Amino acid sequence: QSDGISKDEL
Amino acid sequence: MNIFRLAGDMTHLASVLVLLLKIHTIKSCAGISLKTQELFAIVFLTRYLDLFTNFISIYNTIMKLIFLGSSFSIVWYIRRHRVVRRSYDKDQDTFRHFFLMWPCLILAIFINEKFTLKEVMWTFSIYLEAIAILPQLVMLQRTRNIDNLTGQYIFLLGAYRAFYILNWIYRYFTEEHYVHWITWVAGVIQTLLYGDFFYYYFQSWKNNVKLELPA
Repeated sequence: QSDGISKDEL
Repeated sequence: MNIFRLAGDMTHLASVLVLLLKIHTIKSCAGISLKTQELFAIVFLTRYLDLFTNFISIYNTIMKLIFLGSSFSIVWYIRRHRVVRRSYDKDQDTFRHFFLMWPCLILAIFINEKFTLKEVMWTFSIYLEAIAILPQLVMLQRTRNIDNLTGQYIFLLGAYRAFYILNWIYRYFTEEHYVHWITWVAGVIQTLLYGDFFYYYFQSWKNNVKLELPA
């Protein structure tokens, strides 16, 4: 889902 | 975490440390655009809203704190430090950077992955980061003098997003459902903006001459 993955990058 | 992303984060870290080192040791911010630094501070502020609510890892939290701390201290140095601020050349740093923010905000409201405040703010930070370097590049064209540390700072800053592009390619092929067009397009645009600077940086490095940007 969109929320999780992209937020683990700085 | 993959090697490209680690290299990207380390290059990004190196860029802010080079800048802090320059300003702190020689007490000068000659050739540095305050506006670009203010935009980066806003980028980190709007991107790391979930700093205390969404724990990813120790590394992630520490790096976020370093980027927030360094970007705000650089802005403080150039604005407030009694010695450094005298070397700030505001007549050359004339880019209307707040005009840059509105298109990013409007775009983030219409093009995002989820219409929530946090996601729109995060998307805004992605768009803003892509163009935050513009005031600095304009200032360089104007002043034409690039001291080594400033040149290294901009080179590292451009290289970090290039490493991130490799990271996105790697993750696209190794993780299913890893698709983030918004970040990818903005990241490519951001790296392209450094394109001609890279060209002249390598020319000067290859010919071992002082870095000169054409008028």
